[in-house]
Amino acid sequence: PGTNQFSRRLKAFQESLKRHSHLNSFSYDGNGSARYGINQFSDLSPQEFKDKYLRSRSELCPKYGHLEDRSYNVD
Amino acid sequence: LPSRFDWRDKNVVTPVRSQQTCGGCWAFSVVEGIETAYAVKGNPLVKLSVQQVIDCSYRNQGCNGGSTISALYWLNQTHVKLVKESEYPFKAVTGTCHFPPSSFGVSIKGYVAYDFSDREDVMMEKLIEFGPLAVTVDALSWQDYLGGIIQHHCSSQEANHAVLITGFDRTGPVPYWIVRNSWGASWGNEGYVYVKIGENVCGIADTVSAAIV
Repeated sequence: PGTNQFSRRLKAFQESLKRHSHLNSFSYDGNGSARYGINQFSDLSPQEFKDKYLRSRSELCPKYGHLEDRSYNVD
Repeated sequence: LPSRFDWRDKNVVTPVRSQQTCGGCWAFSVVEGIETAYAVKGNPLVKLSVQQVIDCSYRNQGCNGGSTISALYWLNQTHVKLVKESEYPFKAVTGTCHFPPSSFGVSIKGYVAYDFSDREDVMMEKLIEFGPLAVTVDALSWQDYLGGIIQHHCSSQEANHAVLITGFDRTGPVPYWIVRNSWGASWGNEGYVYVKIGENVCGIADTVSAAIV
């Protein structure tokens, strides 16, 4: 407590609580909708989370079509 | 198609890992897919080295990021043999590529990569045919995920995270993919997340790949 890091983490945590409330407002009973809440990432801001954990880049792949269905198992 | 299928039920999936603060999700999803594909062929289930791919896959940026397709391309072009994780352990930082003197190694014979964004029905067939599927997703909202089926709060065409689909479940009112993550077993459903099937939720069907062992 009292350090800059503590303040930053506390702020991120408080923002997380607001975010959880918003995310859970889309959940409906009975269809197994996702639940959002406190976990090991709750003291990270979204940007910190993205910088640390979301580092994959995507690449365009060919669309799967009926051509593949027809040609499969053909020499 | 069965109404439920999960490669974990065949005992060919290794335990959930944690990438810690290393941005190597792309390597985790590819290596974990190869582990299962190798075991499905009747071989023992072996934990293979993720760190080897992080250090050596030159088209990627190690713990600073990468792509599943580039990693598979590299594995296929070089025929590198992935060694056991115990011989080349995970360090959570990018290291210098090296080749331990090992008699054991798993290389791939090829790989497939497709966009199944409007063909998730076929994607289920391919999961059974090829083994687990490495996919990329928009996982920004996964920061707060606790459990249940993700149906909202993410986008297609904005992928930023790589994960591995091990199965699907269509027995309930909302069909879902069973997705293995690399954020440890304490996250989500014992390290797994469920994503709704059929609407390309989080872009899960945009970039789909599997190694052939």
